[in-house]
Amino acid sequence: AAILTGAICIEMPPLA
Amino acid sequence: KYTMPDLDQEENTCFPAAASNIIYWFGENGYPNLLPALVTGENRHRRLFTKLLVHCNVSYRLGTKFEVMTTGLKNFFKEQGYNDVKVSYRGFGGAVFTGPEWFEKNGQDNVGFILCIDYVKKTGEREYSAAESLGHCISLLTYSDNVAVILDPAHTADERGRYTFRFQPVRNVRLTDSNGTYPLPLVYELP
Repeated sequence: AAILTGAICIEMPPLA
Repeated sequence: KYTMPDLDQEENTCFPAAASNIIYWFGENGYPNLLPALVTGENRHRRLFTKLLVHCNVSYRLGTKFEVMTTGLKNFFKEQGYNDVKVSYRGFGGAVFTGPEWFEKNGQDNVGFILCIDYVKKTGEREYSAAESLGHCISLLTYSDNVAVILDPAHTADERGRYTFRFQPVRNVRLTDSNGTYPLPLVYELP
């Protein structure tokens, strides 16, 4: 089985 | 993020490959300064990958260290002129674990995720043993209600591509590795 060990979130500035 | 391009990884470069896939998507969807200038005869996606390779200090032999992933990405975004990008890591080795509700933000056009996975064996009820592995990184295409479609940047000769899976959060588990057994607040089980 695979297990997610973490995640990186990228949040760009909101589009106008 | 369904139209994300799929650059394949070389050797131990899953992190910059997965990151370049989602960042290229942002480049084509509202953030054009993320994309390298078009030069005849060159592959723009490959040039973006190389920039991330350098920023994140990636080794073809050893891969990418967790602690440089977020700072490397932040520095890349600043170099491209985007100073207000938020890059955050939650999970193994970090301070905060998170439930799957965090991934709902992937539905926003300005938010994307890179999942950092490892392979372990289930040895009992809420008991797991760690496998010898460098870990792996993949990109999230869509997510809803514990069902994710992911893009795996695996080597061309392996099984690169898109996969759908349903995962189950399991809380308060124990993980055994070569250093002993210790508690983890959360893992996601895959079938």
